Amino acid sequence: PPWDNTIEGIVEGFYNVSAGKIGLCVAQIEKRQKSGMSYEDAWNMTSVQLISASEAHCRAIILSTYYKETQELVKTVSAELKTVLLQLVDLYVVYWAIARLGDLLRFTSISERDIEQLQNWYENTISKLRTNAVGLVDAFDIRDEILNSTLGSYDGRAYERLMEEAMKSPLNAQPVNESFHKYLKPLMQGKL
Amino acid sequence: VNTDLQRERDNCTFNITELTNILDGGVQKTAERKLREDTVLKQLYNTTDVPAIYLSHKEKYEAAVKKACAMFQMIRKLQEEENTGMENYQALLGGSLGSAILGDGNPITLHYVMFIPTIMGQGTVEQQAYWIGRAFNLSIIGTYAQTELGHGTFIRGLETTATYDPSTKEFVLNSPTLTSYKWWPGGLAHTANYCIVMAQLYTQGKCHGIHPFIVQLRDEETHMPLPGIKVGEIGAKLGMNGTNNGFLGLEHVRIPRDYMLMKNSKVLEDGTYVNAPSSKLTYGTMMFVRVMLVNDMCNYIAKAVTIATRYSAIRRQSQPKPNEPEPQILDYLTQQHKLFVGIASVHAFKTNADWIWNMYNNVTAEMESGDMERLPELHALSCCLKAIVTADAAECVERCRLACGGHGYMLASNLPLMYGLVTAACTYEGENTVLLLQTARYLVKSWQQASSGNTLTPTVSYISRVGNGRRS
Repeated sequence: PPWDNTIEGIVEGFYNVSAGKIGLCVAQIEKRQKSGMSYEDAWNMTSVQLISASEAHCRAIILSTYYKETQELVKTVSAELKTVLLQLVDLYVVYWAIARLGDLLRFTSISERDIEQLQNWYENTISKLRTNAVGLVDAFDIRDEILNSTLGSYDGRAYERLMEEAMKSPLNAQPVNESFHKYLKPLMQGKL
Repeated sequence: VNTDLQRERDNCTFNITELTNILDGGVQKTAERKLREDTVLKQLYNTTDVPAIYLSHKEKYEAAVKKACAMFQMIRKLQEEENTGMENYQALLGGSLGSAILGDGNPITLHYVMFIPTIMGQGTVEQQAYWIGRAFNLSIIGTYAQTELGHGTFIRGLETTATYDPSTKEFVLNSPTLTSYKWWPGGLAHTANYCIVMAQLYTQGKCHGIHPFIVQLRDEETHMPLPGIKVGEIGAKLGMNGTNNGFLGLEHVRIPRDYMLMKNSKVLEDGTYVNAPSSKLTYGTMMFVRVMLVNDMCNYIAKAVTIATRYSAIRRQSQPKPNEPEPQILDYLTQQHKLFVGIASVHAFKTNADWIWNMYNNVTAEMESGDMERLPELHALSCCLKAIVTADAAECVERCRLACGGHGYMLASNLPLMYGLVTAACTYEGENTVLLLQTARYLVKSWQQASSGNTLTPTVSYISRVGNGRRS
């Protein structure tokens, strides 16, 4: 079928990849069995492809579920949030399409021109999401005590926190560590 | 608040609280979560503690036990006051709140996420009545031992044996080889005094495959290992050093007949084996944990991208245009590329986690009435989802660490510790490659069924459609 450069089209493309890979695995196993290999050996020899088929199946399910469920969800949210949630779906689906271009080229009719459009679509979506980046992570609503990170606190005092944490290092408890007297000084004075 | 961060918040185009409520599952759920966090953190979060990153291995365990006990004391109190259900335990333990309080893992988690659920799922009503009460009020602490030193995801290969002795109406549990020693379960080393042990059941001279048995490991008063129990800790790991992972050898340990969990298969007093309606029923606990894991991974990715995104907003770097100030690193497209897929992944995985959780509940309900039709489909799905989501989560946390440059390499950023916890999930509850191969087995079978003109289950029905198109 002709390639459809939409979210639905990409999801369908992933299903094509998955089915294509499973079909190839089955054909490979059968071919190897016909050449005299046992089923178990044929399976083992095909296992790298089998893992790839399994991953493709899972990617298709994840993309499809995310897309379908979000389509339902956005019917119940504000217009502003709907825009952002749909942008996230676009970003995620297009990201994986670009990440798996080799598979799409192999199992679908995607063209160079489609790929160029996908790349532009991805970059534009990233730019659109830029304004809401902090808002999106704030929405996860993770308290500072739970994040437990010098870099990610809500107030953004990352540098101050890094210094505060550095001061907790046991090595900072004394101005001169005893290893200086034990090893460094004798070494420096040629007495080690 | 840092001015750059404040400006970002001022420019946000949507209502943040609206999204938070959706992620929590509703306004009420957000309120419940906030109250829970408030109560727990007020009582248990202590900034004066020595940072765990500077503690020794032994001190880490002792601190983890201390914190876990304080947390469970609190859960017990909540239980008395509000009749707290399993959902709350999971929210406290499995979620980001639990990992915040308990740092690098907790030695009692498996008691709640595996020991109790296994008894609930695989024990008879009588067994549940006897064990669950004791487990809920922590009179006993349990864990779940399946993996052996020489045997992982392939559970039919387990070597531990449980041989029924009708003369005493007891099972004799034995680890015949070093490779049959149980290896890895959290809390097994020095914390649990009971354990569900998966072992090959022998009765009347025949092997009937793996079954779950409750084994007492330690004296309830002295906590000393019981005769025949060889138990200890497996040593320091890349992460999860508070979980007290252990090994267990059993030297002809005798347990009463009714310590075998018999909701599905049974061994009668005379040693007669009564078969389960499906040999697949013992896979229930594993599937449950894999489904739970998908949700857990969402929490970790959310934490990692929150850290990296806020840091990217306050961090300024380089001077692409002369005479202009250093831009926020969040303005670089490469940085956005690193972060935004992480944010989208949280939403994608959360949606999929909810979806498979519903499916798990439906299939479990169908199984209760003897309908096993969708069990292989759920098993195949939970295997590959667990594998892909944990692998993506590990990659995402690592990408967030890199997005924070050298500062992300500091343990105090919490990103390395988080990576340790997330990457562990790529190997526990089924190593990812093995799980993907299990899914592949189902997919190949589905392809063959489609070729023979059979109808496929919903999540693989596309194989018929696409496969037919390809053939035509």
